[in-house]
Amino acid sequence: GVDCSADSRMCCRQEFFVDFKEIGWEDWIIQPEGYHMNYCAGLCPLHMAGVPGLAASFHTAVLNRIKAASAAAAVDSCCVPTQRRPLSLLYYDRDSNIVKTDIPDMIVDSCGCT
Amino acid sequence: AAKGAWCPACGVAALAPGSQRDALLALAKQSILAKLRLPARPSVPHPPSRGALLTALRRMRAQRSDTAAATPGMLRDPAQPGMGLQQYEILSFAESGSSASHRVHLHFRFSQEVAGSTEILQATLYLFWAAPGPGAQPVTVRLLQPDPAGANMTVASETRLEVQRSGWTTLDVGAAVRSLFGQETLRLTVELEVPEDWGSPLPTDHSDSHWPFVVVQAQARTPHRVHRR
Repeated sequence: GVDCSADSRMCCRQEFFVDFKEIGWEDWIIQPEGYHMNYCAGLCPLHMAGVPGLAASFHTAVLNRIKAASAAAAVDSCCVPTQRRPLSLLYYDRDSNIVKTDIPDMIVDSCGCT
Repeated sequence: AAKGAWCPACGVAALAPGSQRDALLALAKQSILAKLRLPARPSVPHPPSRGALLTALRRMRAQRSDTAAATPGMLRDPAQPGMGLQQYEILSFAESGSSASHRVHLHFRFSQEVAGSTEILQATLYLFWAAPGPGAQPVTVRLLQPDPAGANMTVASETRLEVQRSGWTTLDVGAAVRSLFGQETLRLTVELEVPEDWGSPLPTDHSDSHWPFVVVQAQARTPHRVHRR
């Protein structure tokens, strides 16, 4: 996958960190200190379809050329997460019990084109 | 969407950076509360004492490694990602209820959010006995449940222990918590009865690191699957 930079236009992972202290949640969420709510953004023209990140093989390159050649007749694909991992939380519930849970698929690690 | 352009998918104009950040923060709050099945963020908690919390977390870790060593592969490790179903470990400290000189009621509360959407894998009550005195001392632990016919409580189960030295005791309360999660009042009541000469079965100070607690391991219920014929 590719991480977004200031001038990237193609599909990439945009990092976004939510600081629980900033949103006033640090009193009931014990750990962690924040949430990496990364998201996918950017263009997926046809020749990038099916490419999670950089083209890495001759086969991929040829396939891309074929797709580019037929671009006029097709539409773009979407920039979506290709790898995700759980968000582990330790928090107080409303009875002041301490709850530990792992919420699946909450953190985007990499993006690619469908 | 690029600056000044429209989002090709939803047709919304690109947001100014400040309002985009506000929108993302709002989305983060909504997403976390939804996944925790919470209607809103819990009110300001009354955290247990630091000593009690550290002792409880240490006991939980020791219990988990004992269980894993004794039954490899039998008990699903809640910390193991990728199990698919969301797992919870809930640590509830006792609230002291009515008491006599050598008998006391302990209450453990559980929230509807977790109770309403999970199945219990295991529930363990942790009790600490301080310097019981010479020889084996009889202690009785009763699990009480509300009497459907009246305001009193009935004994759901009774366990007699012989305490010979100071230290922690664990008791399986899975069945009691499981039956509790199906009811309105999500409160487990435990009655401790110790010999007369012990005095109170509870530490005198609520911030004592030997305060009783219950650990529940639960797993999100498997969603109801509709099979297409």
